[in-house]
Amino acid sequence: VIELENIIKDFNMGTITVNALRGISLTVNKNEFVALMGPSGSGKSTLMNIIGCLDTPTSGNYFINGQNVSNIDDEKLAAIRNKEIGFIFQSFNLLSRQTALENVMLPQIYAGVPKTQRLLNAKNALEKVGLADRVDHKPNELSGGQKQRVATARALINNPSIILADEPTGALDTKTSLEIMKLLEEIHDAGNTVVIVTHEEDIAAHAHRIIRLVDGQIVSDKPNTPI
Amino acid sequence: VIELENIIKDFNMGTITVNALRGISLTVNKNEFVALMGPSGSGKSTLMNIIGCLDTPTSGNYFINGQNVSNIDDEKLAAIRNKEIGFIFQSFNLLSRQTALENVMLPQIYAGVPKTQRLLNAKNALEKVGLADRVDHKPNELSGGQKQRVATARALINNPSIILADEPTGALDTKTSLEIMKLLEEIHDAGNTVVIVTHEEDIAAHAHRIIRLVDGQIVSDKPNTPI
Ligand SMILES: Nc1ncnc2c1ncn2[C@@H]1O[C@H](COP(=O)(O)OP(=O)(O)OP(=O)(O)O)[C@@H](O)[C@H]1O
Ligand SMILES: Nc1ncnc2c1ncn2[C@@H]1O[C@H](COP(=O)(O)OP(=O)(O)OP(=O)(O)O)[C@@H](O)[C@H]1O
Ligand SMILES: [Mg+2]
Ligand SMILES: [Mg+2]
Repeated sequence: VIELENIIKDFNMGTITVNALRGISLTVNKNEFVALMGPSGSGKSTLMNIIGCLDTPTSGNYFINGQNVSNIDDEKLAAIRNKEIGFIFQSFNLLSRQTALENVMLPQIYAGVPKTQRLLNAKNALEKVGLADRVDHKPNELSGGQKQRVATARALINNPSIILADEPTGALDTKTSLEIMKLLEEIHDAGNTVVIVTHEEDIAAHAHRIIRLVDGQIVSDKPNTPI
Repeated sequence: VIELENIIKDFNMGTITVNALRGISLTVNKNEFVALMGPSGSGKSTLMNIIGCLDTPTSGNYFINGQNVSNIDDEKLAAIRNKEIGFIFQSFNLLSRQTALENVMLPQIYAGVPKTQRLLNAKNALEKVGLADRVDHKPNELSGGQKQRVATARALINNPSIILADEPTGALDTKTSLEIMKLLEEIHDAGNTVVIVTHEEDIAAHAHRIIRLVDGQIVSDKPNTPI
């Protein structure tokens, strides 16, 4: 469902070039649960942005559900992204002038879901992440962990088949982290594909496969018996 | 050095009021190293903002270095803040159009440090957090953990006597987290006061005292033997 062939990503900064990804080849099959780990700056978010169709590689090929997306135009890329992928960003990326509820409804506006239905769906999604009593708060009226959970609810609302979560529990206490991991496990059990970036071994332990990145290259890729 | 008397903080949202802090009384003496823990939404950042003179309580008194700051005007509050306190924000709060170096130099511009000196100080500060090769990157050209480290360097550059760190290692891998904790321990050993919010018991274990917050109230406050 995700196939990367020798993906290279350079950031050209005029005088210097940052080689963020130095040849990543990777296959993720349907219904896998993968954890991506590695030091700060090793290229995890850059890789997730390419997998999530938010960025294109400098060279190499990327096939999502068999379709080569490495060189298609932005409009086609956006269509695939909105239909197939739910992305939880490392820095949440919520709209600051919209409430939690409005932020979570956004993907369903794009999907053409009628208003009464998406209001209901959004309320349910926020309830699932423990934020039923925060639906009318704007992002600056929410705690760090609450913002993270709004970003999670928003990513899951269209029931995407591929979930990409960049540090989804980074701002959460242990109890709330486990609730979010349980939610991701349910989504995985329903047949979907989950890739999560995490720094914490305890969180990675929920995955069925652990891939480690160092300086833009995969250094290990092992199966894991989930806890 | 920090004295809070029955601090109450309400957020008035028109139809409802969020009682974020429900009567916090707390004393922190000079050269303490305190960890503040608690579930997502329990009031940690709200409390830190009051301690850091970024917000004022709804009621109650706050004395910093013996001076009552609960009701002074914004200008006096800002002066105390810039002189005494280094704050590492949970969401970093970097200026997006400025490089890492420029962001770190900012507090020294306010402190009137001459340009050649502050360029040198900023370079050293970034080196200490492992970002010597990222000085010219803007925030959107940095990874999550790199942004967090720029925020850390900026907070420490004026050698403040009170360091308030809201989840300073939340976006960092284990090895980099330990480097940052070592830096905070050095600052503590030099005679300064450190208060850190964290969700991770491993990080809290570096502190000499652990305070736990639930629903806007302190539920426990115990000494700790640091690792
Ligand atoms: N737009 C950009 N321009 C230049 N360099 C960039 C850009 N974006 C990222 N980088 C660099 O590429 C490298 C990889 O960044 P990335 O965000 O993928 O790291 P990461 O593994 O997600 O790190 P973290 O765990 O800290 O979030 C970093 O060293 C970063 O400085
Ligand atoms: N400006 C605001 N208006 C309304 N409610 C607010 C505002 N700021 C914070 N809150 C609420 O106050 C409570 C405490 O928020 P705070 O940010 O202090 O939590 P926290 O302990 O730092 O959480 P986290 O661990 O998730 O960062 C939360 O329930 C939050 O929704
Ligand atoms: Mg990242
Ligand atoms: Mg917080």
